[in-house]
Amino acid sequence: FIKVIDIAKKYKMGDVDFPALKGVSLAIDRGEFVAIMGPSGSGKSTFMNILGCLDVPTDGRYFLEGQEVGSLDKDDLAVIRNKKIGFVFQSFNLLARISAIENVELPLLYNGLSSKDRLQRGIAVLSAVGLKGKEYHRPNQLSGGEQQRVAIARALVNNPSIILADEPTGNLDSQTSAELMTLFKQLNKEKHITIVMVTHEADIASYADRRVCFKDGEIIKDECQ
Amino acid sequence: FIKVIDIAKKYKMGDVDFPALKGVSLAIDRGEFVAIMGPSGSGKSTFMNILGCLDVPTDGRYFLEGQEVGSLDKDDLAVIRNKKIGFVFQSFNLLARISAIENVELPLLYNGLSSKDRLQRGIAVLSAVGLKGKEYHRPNQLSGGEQQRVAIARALVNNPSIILADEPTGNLDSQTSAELMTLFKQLNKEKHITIVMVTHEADIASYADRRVCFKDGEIIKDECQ
Ligand SMILES: Nc1ncnc2c1ncn2[C@@H]1O[C@H](COP(=O)(O)OP(=O)(O)OP(=O)(O)O)[C@@H](O)[C@H]1O
Ligand SMILES: Nc1ncnc2c1ncn2[C@@H]1O[C@H](COP(=O)(O)OP(=O)(O)OP(=O)(O)O)[C@@H](O)[C@H]1O
Ligand SMILES: [Mg+2]
Ligand SMILES: [Mg+2]
Repeated sequence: FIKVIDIAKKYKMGDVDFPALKGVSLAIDRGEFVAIMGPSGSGKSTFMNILGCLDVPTDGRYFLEGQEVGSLDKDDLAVIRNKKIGFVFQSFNLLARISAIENVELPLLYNGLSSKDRLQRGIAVLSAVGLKGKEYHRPNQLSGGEQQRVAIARALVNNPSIILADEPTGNLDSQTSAELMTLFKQLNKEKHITIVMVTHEADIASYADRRVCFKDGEIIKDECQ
Repeated sequence: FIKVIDIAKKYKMGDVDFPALKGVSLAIDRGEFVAIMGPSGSGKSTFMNILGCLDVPTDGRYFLEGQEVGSLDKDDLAVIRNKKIGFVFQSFNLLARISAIENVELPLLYNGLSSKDRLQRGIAVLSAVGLKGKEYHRPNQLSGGEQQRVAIARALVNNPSIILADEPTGNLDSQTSAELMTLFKQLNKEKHITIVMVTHEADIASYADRRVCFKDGEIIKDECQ
């Protein structure tokens, strides 16, 4: 379903290359729930951006549902990014000038849904993450944790087959985090949605079936739990 | 040292007022280390922004070192914000187009230090938070946790007498978090720096002497530990 082979990523800093990923290989089955852990700066977000087709590796191959991502054209990539994958960024990436509900509806704009259906779906998913009543707040009228939950709602609204979440509970208290993980677990078990989630909190990682650990751009551990 | 009496904050949403803080009273002694916890949206950041003189309350009084903050003029407030208080924002607030070291040196620009002294202090504090070698990276060339540590370094560089930190370890792994908390503890014990820190992680809160819990804009618990 998801297979990466010897993925490397080098960032250019002046005339030096910094290896953020040093040849990472991993296979994830459809419907798996995988947690990714590792020290700050170990390459987790770099890896997630490549999985989400938001960045290209310097080396290596990436197969998604049997297709090699490196050989797809711009239009195919846009379909994957928009229809198949729901992405929760570590930095939220909300549009500041529009409301929570408008941010959440963005992925639906290309789907041909009526504005009434878009609104209905948006309100339902914001309520699922505990933000009923805050739909018309703009990001600067929401707390850090509320903004993070808008970002999660936006990733879920299009019923993607894969959810890629980068520290989705980093700004949330343990009660709100547990509610969100229960939602993730439900989507994973009942709808067979594949989830890859970066977290630094062990109790959050324990919701996953498998734990993959990064260090200095490499996978140093991969264990089921 | 820090005393707030019946602090209230209402946000205007359309023609409705939303009470983010409903009359909060608290006294913090010089050299205390206080953790602030509470559910997402309970008013923690609103409270911290008022403590940091970044926002004004709708009601109530705030005394800092015996002076009433509400009656100070713009220049006095700028001195407090710049010299007395180091602030770590929940959303980092780094300037995107300049490097880590330049972001960290910003608070020093108004101090009359030579550029050589500024550079030396900036490098020392970036190394103290584990970012030796990343000084010339811009924020988009750093990971989430590294950006957070630049924000912490910027709050420390001016040797403030008060550190206000809003979820300083939200994006950090447990090893890096422990190293930072050890640094905070050292600053608190050896230099008698007063620290007020918002966190949702119990093991981070345990570094503090006192734990204050917020819920729906009010303090519901205040216990020493
Ligand atoms: N400008 C604003 N207009 C309207 N409501 C606001 C505004 N800013 C914040 N709020 C509301 O005030 C409440 C308190 O926000 P605050 O940022 O203090 O919460 P918090 O305790 O820091 O939460 P978190 O743990 O998620 O960071 C939230 O419910 C938020 O929706
Ligand atoms: N554009 C860039 N140029 C140079 N170096 C970069 C760039 N982007 C990231 N890096 C470096 O690559 C390394 C990996 O970054 P990445 O964001 O993948 O880390 P991470 O594991 O997600 O860390 P965190 O837990 O702090 O979010 C970091 O050390 C970072 O400094
Ligand atoms: Mg990251
Ligand atoms: Mg907050």
